[in-house]
Amino acid sequence: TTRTPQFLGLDKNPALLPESNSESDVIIGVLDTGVWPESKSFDDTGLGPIPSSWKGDCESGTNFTASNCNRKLIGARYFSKGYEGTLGPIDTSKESRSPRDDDGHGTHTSTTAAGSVVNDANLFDYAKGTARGMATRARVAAYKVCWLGGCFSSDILAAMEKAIEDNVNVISMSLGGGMSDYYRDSVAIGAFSAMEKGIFVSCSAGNAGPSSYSLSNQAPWITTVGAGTIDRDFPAYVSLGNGKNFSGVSLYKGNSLPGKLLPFVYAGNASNATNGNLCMIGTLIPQKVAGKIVLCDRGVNSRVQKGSVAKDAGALGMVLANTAANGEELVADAHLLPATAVGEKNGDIIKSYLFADPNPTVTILFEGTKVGIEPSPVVAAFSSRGPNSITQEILKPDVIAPGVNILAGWSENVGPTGLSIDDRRVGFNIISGTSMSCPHVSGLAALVKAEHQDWSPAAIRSALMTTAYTAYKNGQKLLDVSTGKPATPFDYGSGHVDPIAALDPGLVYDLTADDYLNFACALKYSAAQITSLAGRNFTCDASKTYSVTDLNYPSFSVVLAGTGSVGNGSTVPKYTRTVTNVGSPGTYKVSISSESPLVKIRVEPESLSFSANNEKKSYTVTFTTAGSLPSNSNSFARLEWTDGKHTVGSPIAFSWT
Amino acid sequence: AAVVKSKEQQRWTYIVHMAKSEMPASFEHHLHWYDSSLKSVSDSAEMIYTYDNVIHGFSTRLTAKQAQLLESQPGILSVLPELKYELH
Repeated sequence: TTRTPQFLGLDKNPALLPESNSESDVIIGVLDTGVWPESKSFDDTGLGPIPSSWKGDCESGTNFTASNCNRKLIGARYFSKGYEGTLGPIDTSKESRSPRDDDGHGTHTSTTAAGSVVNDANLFDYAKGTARGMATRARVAAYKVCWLGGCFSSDILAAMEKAIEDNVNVISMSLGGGMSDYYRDSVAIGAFSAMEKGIFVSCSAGNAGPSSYSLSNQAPWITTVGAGTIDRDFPAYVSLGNGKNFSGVSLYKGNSLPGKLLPFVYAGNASNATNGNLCMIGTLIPQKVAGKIVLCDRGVNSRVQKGSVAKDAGALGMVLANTAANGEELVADAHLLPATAVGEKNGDIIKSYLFADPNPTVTILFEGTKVGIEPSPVVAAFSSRGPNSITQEILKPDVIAPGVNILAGWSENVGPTGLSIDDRRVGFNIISGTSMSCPHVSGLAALVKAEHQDWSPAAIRSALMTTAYTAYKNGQKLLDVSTGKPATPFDYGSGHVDPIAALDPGLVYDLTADDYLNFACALKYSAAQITSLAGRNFTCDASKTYSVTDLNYPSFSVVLAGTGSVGNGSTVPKYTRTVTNVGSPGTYKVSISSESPLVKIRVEPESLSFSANNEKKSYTVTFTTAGSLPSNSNSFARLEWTDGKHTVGSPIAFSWT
Repeated sequence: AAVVKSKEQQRWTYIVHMAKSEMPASFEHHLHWYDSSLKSVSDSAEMIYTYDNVIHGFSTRLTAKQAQLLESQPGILSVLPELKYELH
């Protein structure tokens, strides 16, 4: 990627980063649409021999042989038996029955995690710069599990099985589906087994935001990653005939618009379809659109398809207006015709002009790439939000990372829009989603793993979570683009990742596989369900009282009884947490900040002294309610331990049910 | 009736979780046990994948009735229908 390494501070203080030898021992397995091995991001120049721990393979198939792998892309496999069992044999004229990426998504995610350094990367000159993955020297193993017809659980499970056998250190999965109980969810089941073998698993949180309870991949042994923006934009202004200009974004490159104002039409008024405003295929009337710029509303079909529909109808350009679902979030696209995307507010004003003026006119002014945009990051509107719909007592997502307008490697079997009619071919593409934020965290986890080879997946996640930030440099809280207001831990979890701080977190909240099995006992899973989840027998102790709040998680989600419910004005159970010192000896003192006077938070002890590395100390947090709020109300607080050098932060979310 | 019959014969992919610790001693290898369990509900069904690390079990294509029957067999933890995931 370009820009995100700088945005994350990876370009500063190279002395703080792990030594290249230890980084090159880390293997990241990416389960996705496969890989485009010819991408410059898989150049293996300067990399040493493949780690001796590697047990994987480079499988051959359609347009792919073992020689496509090298010392960067060390493994490539494909899993299609489940897919073919359901949908029939793969049509190799449409997709490769091999690890080759015909879609681009898998190449984008794997190069984001661990792509080599590539100078002068860009998409049509946009986002130009030196591209690199988060862990430039880590090795990549691609496991193709997603096909034109989707990603099937039997294939995903088989790929995770192989990735574990192959000895990857990190698994990155930018996919999800449904909100099943953990013992029914193949990703959660596979991730449990990986975690037990010391493999860090990061997954995308999903793009179902800004609705609440919209998260995927919520199991506590998975690191769940939401998406934020970076300080880069691609402005393309809408200039109306009334002299007013409105900011938008675009990645269009191609024939320019005529240097004059053009007739402007609302798609809803250029269609006989009830949803004509959405520019769905076949809904625009060419006679009403030809030679004009058309305004389409966002939603239902893809943004780039709307541009294609407008172009096919003879439009010269398109303005794409957000609706309430997306608010002011601007996602740039490499449209097939001159087009720009505007936020809901600007869209509404532009539509008012369109409806009021008998002869509306417009043009679009493309400004290229701008950096230093503030505020950044802001939580992306599409990023899925908590609370956790399966176990509300576990706060998810865990963190956010860059996921909007990310440039990374691409498949040359497909154009940048992904549309079949797009015959442009690019080495890099700019796309958005929690799919893009997840591999950022996978790569950063690889860096932490390289620096601390003996750390468990939970310790690595803890380091990423407790060092994440929730405020801008000026002290203002991170914003949510969907509301324009301060975001909450249900939007960003512990905050935005800060990898340099994560390399030296001071304290970590560690967890073992048995801790998670105790958690399963607290969920009252049956013996069969636990065996299904863990792949081994585990007996819950009938004499023991289990609680989901006992899980030594680096964040807190406290569920309280709402107005009229039993339990008002009471003390909820104590939360006990154990921190492990991974820094130098020192004394940490606690501080609490809370926005709710209704919940009193007491931490005991208020200070923790460590005299040795790996020393563990426990503390308890008691939440006493002085009143209650109506059901579905939320409030938030933050607990921080600091020794003057490190700050170990935990968000606290209160939910009144 | 033909439609109902056709629906009954429709096969779906299932992931079968086996309780490996309950494997009868008469089987030398767990794959033989898996195969025997599968054959007890369907002569024609084949294993798509076998799993040893993430779970103990296999995936296969069965009718809904066969899946239900398999789930009631000893040593079967669960028979979960295939789920489709999507890229984010």
